[in-house]
Amino acid sequence: ATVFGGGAEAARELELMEEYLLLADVGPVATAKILAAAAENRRTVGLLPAVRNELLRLLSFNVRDDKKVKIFAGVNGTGKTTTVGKLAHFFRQQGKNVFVIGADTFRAAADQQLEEWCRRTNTPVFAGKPGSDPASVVFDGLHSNLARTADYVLCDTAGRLHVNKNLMQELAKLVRVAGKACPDQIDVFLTLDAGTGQNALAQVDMFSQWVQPTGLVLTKLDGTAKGGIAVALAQKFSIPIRYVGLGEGPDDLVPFSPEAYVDALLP
Amino acid sequence: GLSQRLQEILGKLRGRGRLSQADVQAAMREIKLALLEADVNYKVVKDFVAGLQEKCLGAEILTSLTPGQQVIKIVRDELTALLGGAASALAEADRGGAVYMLVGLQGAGKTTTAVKLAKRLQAKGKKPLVVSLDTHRPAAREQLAIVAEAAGIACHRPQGEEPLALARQAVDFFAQSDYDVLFLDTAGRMHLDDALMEELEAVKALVKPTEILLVLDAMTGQDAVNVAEGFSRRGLADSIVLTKLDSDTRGGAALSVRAVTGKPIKFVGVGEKSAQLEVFHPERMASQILG
Ligand SMILES: Nc1nc2c(ncn2[C@@H]2O[C@H](COP(=O)(O)OP(=O)(O)OP(=O)(O)O)[C@@H](O)[C@H]2O)c(=O)[nH]1
Ligand SMILES: Nc1nc2c(ncn2[C@@H]2O[C@H](COP(=O)(O)OP(=O)(O)OP(=O)(O)O)[C@@H](O)[C@H]2O)c(=O)[nH]1
Ligand SMILES: [Mg+2]
Ligand SMILES: [Mg+2]
Repeated sequence: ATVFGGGAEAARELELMEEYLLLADVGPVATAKILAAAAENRRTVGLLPAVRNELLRLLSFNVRDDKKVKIFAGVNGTGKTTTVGKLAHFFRQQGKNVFVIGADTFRAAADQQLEEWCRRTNTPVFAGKPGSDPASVVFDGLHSNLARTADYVLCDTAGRLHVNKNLMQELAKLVRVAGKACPDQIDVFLTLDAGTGQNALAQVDMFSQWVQPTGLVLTKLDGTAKGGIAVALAQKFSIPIRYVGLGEGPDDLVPFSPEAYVDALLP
Repeated sequence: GLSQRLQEILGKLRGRGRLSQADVQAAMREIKLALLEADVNYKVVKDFVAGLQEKCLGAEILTSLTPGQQVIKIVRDELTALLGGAASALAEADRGGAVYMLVGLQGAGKTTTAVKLAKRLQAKGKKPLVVSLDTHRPAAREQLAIVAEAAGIACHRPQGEEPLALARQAVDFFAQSDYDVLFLDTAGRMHLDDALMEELEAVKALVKPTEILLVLDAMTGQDAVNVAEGFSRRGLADSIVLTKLDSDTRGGAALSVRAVTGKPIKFVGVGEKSAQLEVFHPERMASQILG
């Protein structure tokens, strides 16, 4: 009966699916749009497959380039430093030359945290002195020989709230300086905690007003949070999700797979 | 925001008598949407709106208010009542020094909050000491030492790599000292991780804390109830600290956590500096959630 779209059973099925998506942090706006889109195909394939198809459609990003310099930015505590450490390891395992720049000159022991990660993963690192200007650290780092000869340069930055104008200006300047040093070679990746709610939309919106994010990293997807905010983000912005964090160890980072993500998200 | 939406659907006539059934249903739909957008947990929203519906159906609209204003007032009062009603001071120790543990997910703000709380107590004449039990995160103990020093707070650094051994040394040192408050910073962990949750239970059994504070990021979404319940049902959350409320997050996690665990939200973090900790104000939180 549900396949033919009518009746109480179909309504109940829809209601359960709506609840499921809402509990996963897809949010009311994106959930409504997805269910509306799925309604079209529901009669032929059933509700769950229709929703699955719509999610896969939304999350299949067209990743055009893989830039040499990757700057990691995002709100405090979302996993930037750890992601830099893991990604350095990931690329090193592929036999790539990696250089890390620590441009978080604000947070206590940020340099030590990053240096420890790079020691464990055998990655050369230039951590800026606490208190120094982050853009200058990036400038110096990118003009070094290690940066020139690297396949990838990963740059950590200090956590910042998207509503803090001074810190957003600082980030914009840092990205500009990087762009001057390495024209057309810059990726800006925003880290987002998978447990974040609808505020992630404001975060991506505001970061996009100051810099041009070219990728998202969804961290801490190893918890009970489903990271459904990624769906809402895909609905509203077209920034590809590039990597997913699945834990605190060096191997706990994987390239984003729409199928894996959707399979884990849906019942 | 919600106020405006309610004004639009319920009309602008003041003192219109009682809210009609249709009015209330329309209002409940808007409120449900607003609360979901604010990250209040879906199940908490359903219960809250059901209770609210009762209150609104019986309500007499005050002559000075429009129906929309009347509904907003009821919602705000209900939210405030749910969020508040608890003392926001830290629990006092029965005798001897007080020991507080900070626990929570990775990156929530525990280390920063430990020093903030210590600074707050120092200003009230206490002699606080902070100790990190985090042997997992690279440079975690250095981080606490640096933040504590910058804030003028004493930080003890026992030797070793086992959290339980560090905890034992911390309480022994504390007992022998003339510090009167001890804050124990712990490593971030998922409530899903049984081994790490048991580790925390072992620390609790050893140090017998006066209070365990669950530190939670205010931008947490639907998962906030799972986190809070995960810690609370193991006796690992006596009260809550919400961090990063200096962001524009609506903070619906506050309502979810309070509704599901009943634990009081005592403090909120409003910045990265050690002075940026405030006492939790339920009415302010209610306004923030309603947007
Ligand atoms: N479980 C889990 N923990 C993670 C993951 N990524 C990062 N973490 C943890 O989250 C905490 C914060 O990570 P950081 O890398 O310091 O975050 P950050 O964005 O650099 O933080 P700030 O520099 O303070 O803004 C650490 O305890 C990490 O180990 C992940 O994918 N899963
Ligand atoms: N803006 C803002 N940032 C905060 C607040 N509280 C903490 N932070 C920042 O959030 C990040 C994480 O804080 P930590 O204290 O390292 O968090 P943690 O819970 O100890 O992290 P782990 O030990 O890795 O689990 C840091 O960049 C802090 O400066 C707050 O109230 N507002
Ligand atoms: Mg960092
Ligand atoms: Mg910490």
